[in-house]
Amino acid sequence: MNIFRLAGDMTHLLSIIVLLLKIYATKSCSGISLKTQELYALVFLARYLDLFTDFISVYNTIMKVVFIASSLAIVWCMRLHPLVKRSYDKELDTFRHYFLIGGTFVLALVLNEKFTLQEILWAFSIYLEAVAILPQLVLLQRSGNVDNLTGQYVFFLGAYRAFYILNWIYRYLTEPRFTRWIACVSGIVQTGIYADFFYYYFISWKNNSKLKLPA
Amino acid sequence: VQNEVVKDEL
Repeated sequence: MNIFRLAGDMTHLLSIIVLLLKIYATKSCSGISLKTQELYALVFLARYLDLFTDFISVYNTIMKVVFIASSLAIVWCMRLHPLVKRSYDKELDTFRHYFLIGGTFVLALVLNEKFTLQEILWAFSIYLEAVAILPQLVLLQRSGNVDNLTGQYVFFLGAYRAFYILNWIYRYLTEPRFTRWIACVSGIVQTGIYADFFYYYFISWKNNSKLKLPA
Repeated sequence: VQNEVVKDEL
């Protein structure tokens, strides 16, 4: 464990806390894409299959349980909670995310470390996580103004993978046989997708203005 | 046996 990875995991956890705070405090999920939340739940379920078979560390197990539980709780909240589900922007959240699931699964069948179910699902979860934010970014562009908590949620979600890139560079330099190409390339693509959001987020922070994404 | 790269990252 190195400081970059710890910072990445904490930033990831922070993004989930900010999202839960927004939904709980405002009893509203306006501006949040249910499709992105469903994709994240799928990412964690596909990636943490080894939760009960391989024990890495207490930290690792606790974080996996927290990520799976929180992502399922958010999907449940947005689909079934009587008060929250009313504020879901159903007509704006129209990204065809099934194409993302299909495309990344086919890619995982072709590009994986080993042609075993667990490895294919792991690669699938890595590719899917890279594109999972797209429905959310499209929804933000459509809904025009972005409320602070939602903006912070997306920002922390992008920042966590940027920390992971520093972690992979650090591990590549310090550990003789460390190669994690699938996660590395996918993580760079994932962080790249946030680039334009980061740019507008920085501009809005500098001008102390409301975050607005161009349509 | 090539030791499996343990997926220790989240």
